[in-house]
Amino acid sequence: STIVMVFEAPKGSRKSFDDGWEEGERKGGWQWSVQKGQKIKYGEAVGWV
Amino acid sequence: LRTSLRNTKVEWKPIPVALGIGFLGAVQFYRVRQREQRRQIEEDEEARSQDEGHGSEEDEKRKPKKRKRIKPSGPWQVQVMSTLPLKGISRLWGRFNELQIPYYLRVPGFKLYSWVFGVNLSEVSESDLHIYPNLAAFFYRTLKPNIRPLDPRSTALLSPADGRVLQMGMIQHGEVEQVKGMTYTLEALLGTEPPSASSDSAPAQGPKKDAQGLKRHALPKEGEEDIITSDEEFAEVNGISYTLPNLLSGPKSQGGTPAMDASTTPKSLSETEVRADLALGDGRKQLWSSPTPTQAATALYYIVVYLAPGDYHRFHSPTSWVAEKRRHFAGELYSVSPYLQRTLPGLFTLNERVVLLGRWRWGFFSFTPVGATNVGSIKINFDRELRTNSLTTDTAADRAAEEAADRGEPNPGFAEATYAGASKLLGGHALRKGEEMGGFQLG
Repeated sequence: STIVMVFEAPKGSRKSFDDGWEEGERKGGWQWSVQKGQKIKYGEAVGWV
Repeated sequence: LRTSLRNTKVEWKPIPVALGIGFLGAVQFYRVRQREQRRQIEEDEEARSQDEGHGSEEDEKRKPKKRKRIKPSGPWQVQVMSTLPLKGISRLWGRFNELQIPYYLRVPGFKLYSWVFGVNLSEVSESDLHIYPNLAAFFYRTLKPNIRPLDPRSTALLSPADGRVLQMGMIQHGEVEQVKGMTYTLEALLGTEPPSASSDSAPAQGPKKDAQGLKRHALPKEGEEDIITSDEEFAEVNGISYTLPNLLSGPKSQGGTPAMDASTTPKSLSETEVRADLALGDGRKQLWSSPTPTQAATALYYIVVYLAPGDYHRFHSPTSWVAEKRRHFAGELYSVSPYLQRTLPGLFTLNERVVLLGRWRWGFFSFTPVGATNVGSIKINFDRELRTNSLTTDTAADRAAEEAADRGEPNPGFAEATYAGASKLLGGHALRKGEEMGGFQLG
């Protein structure tokens, strides 16, 4: 079985937390935190804004 | 011969169960084939009569069109598969898995299943596997509490279930980016464009009073998304008029500044309503208290998570959002294994699926569990009417087609329902991050 999620989010940028942004800062957009083919568990983040 | 018959002792033996089930399967298969051939002949006759131009245009439109059998294109394996009665097989598989397993065979049976499909039994909530009467119950098992901690970041989107990320990316031009060589149009996958652009539940223009006399704010049209002017009257409850700023912070004080902060919202809203509004309001608060993110460019993203047979098959809400509509596509039940995804273009638009449409803090949000042959039943906890992979499914789809024909519209291909009740003001069913939404069941 499969689950497909389609959602709207602010356009992403290449920056990420490693650049020292505080969580919740409006500077970045959508960021993926998973890769294709990666095994994932319920509760893990697939991405964040 | 007469004496031997008379003298021979008659002994009755049970026919092996598997033979019986095989026989039933064959009978069902034969019957479905007959029905398909009959339907094929009818369709050909219908097509021929259309060519000859019999019957008036109007009659044709009014006569409910029979649901055309979905004929996928693809290599010979797919053609063979498309002749199989997949729904019949799936329902038979479901029946088979609801058979009670003898008590002493349960533990070795489930351990064998876990060994074959890689189930981690240490995470299962019930340590005594005897509790599960059959494989269907074991398949729909729950996990131990707190065994899956949720990602603490408030802006994170969670994985709804255990599985593997098959594909993810941005949606360009309304098309889901190449998924292993296949391109889906968003419209085919979800039904029509996202509700924000054409939500027919929204009044066309201006706030209107609904049955309880509540003013409903018109949902924004394309291009005006989510830009709500801060002092526009949003709703009137119990004689108190609310604007968006004070919906979260209570009625205006004389000076026009919000009299209370969000934590002391007016008592007249029930707790769930407030929760729903906060689930949306959170986002909206950001809409009006700081430069709105939707004024920043937004894009549509998608992710596809594949659940293997051994995975935990309940799914949870990946974020706080409000589900407004549900579109149930009766569809077929091809396997969604990675092999078939590679060989069957448009698989997800063919299979039975339940599209939940709604909104989260950044705008449109949709959640679509897609069924498969072995797990054809999709359960949504808060949707009591939904019946998937059952004869009533087909009738629901046909009924939707007939209603559309009565309205003179093309067949939408799905049965739609709108969720209400979480919030009198906004409608929809509010879901919290991590809340269990439902799951997949065998058959």
